[in-house]
Amino acid sequence: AEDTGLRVELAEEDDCSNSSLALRLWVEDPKKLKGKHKDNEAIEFSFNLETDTPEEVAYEMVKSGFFHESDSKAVAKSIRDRVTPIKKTREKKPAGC
Amino acid sequence: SSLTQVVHSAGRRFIVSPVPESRLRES
Repeated sequence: AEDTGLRVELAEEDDCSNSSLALRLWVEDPKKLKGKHKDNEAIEFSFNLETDTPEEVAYEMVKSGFFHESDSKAVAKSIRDRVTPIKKTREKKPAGC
Repeated sequence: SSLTQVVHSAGRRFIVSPVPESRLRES
């Protein structure tokens, strides 16, 4: 878990076949979050590298009641920290992973 | 499984399931 206390990992192997990734996010260090959240529950979701933004997904997670508004920035940051390296890898090696 | 819950928000699907025990031990 980065300094956000949240862990984001690939829920499925990234085969570069399309722009969507399956990601899984969960709370690894509850002390680092400000608001209420669901402990010991992983949230799996798809993230489209071309159309989605981490902020938008974080907002939807707050709206769905998974996290408190005060933690949406941390959720967005943990998603961004995971998807940015994948985006960069794909830009360097468009021929696929 | 009964432990998995699906939530939809703005057209996005979130699948909520217990964090695998092995991952919790890592933390």
